[in-house]
Amino acid sequence: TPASCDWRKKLGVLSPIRNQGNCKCCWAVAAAGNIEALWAIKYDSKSVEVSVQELVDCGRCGNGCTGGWVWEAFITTLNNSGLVSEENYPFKGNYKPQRCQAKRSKEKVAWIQDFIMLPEDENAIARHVATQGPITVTINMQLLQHYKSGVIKATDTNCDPRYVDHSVLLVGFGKKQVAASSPRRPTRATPYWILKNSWGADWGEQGYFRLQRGKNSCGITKYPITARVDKPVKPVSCPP
Amino acid sequence: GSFRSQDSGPQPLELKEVFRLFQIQYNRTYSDPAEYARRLDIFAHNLAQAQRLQEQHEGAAQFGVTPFSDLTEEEFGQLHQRAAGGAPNMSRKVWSQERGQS
Repeated sequence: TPASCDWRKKLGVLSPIRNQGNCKCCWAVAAAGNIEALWAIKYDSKSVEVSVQELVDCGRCGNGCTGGWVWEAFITTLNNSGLVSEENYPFKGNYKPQRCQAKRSKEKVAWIQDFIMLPEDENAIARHVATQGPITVTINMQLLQHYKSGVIKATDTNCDPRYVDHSVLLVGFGKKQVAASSPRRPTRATPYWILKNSWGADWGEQGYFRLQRGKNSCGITKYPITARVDKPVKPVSCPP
Repeated sequence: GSFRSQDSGPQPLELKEVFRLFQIQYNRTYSDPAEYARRLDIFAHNLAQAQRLQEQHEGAAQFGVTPFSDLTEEEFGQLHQRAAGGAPNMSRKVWSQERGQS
């Protein structure tokens, strides 16, 4: 596992930051971001933007703006034999359930082989992100309400890891050097995850945030899930 | 009370002025004076909470006014929570590719 990895640095891997607005579709946005990133990595930065609205409208319950799970998005993708483009099936982000319009446009721009859940182990998760690409995670979002920038250091008291309620895309990791309190003390480093949120680019660090790594902060290891766009082949290289 | 703006130097800004700037930045209007007063109260509570988080983090992260500063914790949860009722219980199966068994 490398010391750092940041898929934002590889052009074309990550789509622009989305804004879910009043639609509780973080699960669909995270899944779409995962598929887009893996597709771009597999096809060497030939980027696609898939339809989040298709995931919202075409799930089993057809009311994706009231909430959902990442694995439901992947099941919908498998059932629909892929996803159409964002351009062909644009995001409306309203609460009213719409009829699934996936069949109207048959031109799928990305599809998946299956999806997997990774181990509850932050080292294994880092290794996977560095060698395969971004994954989805579901965290407790309590501390995000007032977040502006920097590395969130959560505790079990202010961010219960057993209660997770917000899905995001994990796009990398690194370490932040912290100045020592006195010249005699060595500088400390805080390891962190880099996560892509779906609340617009004006929120957080241009739409991203960082969360302390190695302590199961906010329950980040509870549901580490990723699609697979191909059979496992040789590892890819994440920009440090 | 009054709050010191992080960006505009040493002059303390009254809470209402900070709230007015928040309303302008995030295009917020409230239906009546009672609702305005309620949101101002929530905003003050949230600024205090952000300040506590800021202190706990000792400079590692910054917390403050965000688009969600006029919402209670419950409202914020209802706005973005992906599903009600918490997470389902799931068991993990470890797949061995070598032996083809779960």
